[in-house]
Amino acid sequence: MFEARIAQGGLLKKVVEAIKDLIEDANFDCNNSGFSLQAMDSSHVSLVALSLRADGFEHYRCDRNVSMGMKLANLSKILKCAGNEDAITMKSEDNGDTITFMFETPNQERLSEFDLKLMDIDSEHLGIPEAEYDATVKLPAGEFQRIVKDLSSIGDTVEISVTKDAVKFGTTGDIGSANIMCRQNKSVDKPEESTEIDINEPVALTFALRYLNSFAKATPLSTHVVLKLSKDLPIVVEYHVPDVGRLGFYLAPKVEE
Amino acid sequence: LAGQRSISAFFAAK
Repeated sequence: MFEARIAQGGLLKKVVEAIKDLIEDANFDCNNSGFSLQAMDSSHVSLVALSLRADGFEHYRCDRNVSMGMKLANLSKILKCAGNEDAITMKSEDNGDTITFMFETPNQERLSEFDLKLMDIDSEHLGIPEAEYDATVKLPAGEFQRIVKDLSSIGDTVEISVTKDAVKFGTTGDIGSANIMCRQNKSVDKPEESTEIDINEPVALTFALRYLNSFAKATPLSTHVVLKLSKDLPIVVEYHVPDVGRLGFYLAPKVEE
Repeated sequence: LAGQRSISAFFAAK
């Protein structure tokens, strides 16, 4: 059987809210080492990869590898019934056709149980090679969210260019153009406001803002977002959940028309 | 989505 309990149930709620508009349904794969998901959006332009480590859970048991297909909209409906402070326990029997979610209030006075029907989902798994990137930028997640939102009111795509001192986000549209530059700032007083750039090679790539806006829905998960860029390769937009795992988004670059 | 490449063009199926 599979059984996992997470004390910060709000975290699971945030993860599902971050991906439910991008992917319709997905298989949640569970094994000894943890709980993971990999899925492409319906137009196969972007890829979501979630991994939550077994030791990030308060209790974790997975007797045999299971793959549980769920419709994200339905999972979201159920998790919306959990309080942000609730502990959440997920349970499923081997070869079972449902997963049970148990929500427990911090004072343990209210205990709720919801069963979600599992589905058979055909999904293609892609191998993501470990790579060294031309540039890695770590910036406050809220800052990134604001940048992609603001630029979306001007254009459809953003050129992200990274040099050793700064990262620039630029767009052009019918009404004009916009450029936002963030300088490297390894602020020690307020680590949550730091912007760090690690660069092997200056790089500039163009991406669809619509997808970056969608990825930014993961902002509540983490103080910082990490952007990894290499020439002609997909961007990685990564949110780290301390002590628990990561949610990564991959987006193919736009090519010159 | 003009000029947009598919993500599966970059990563091989497992």
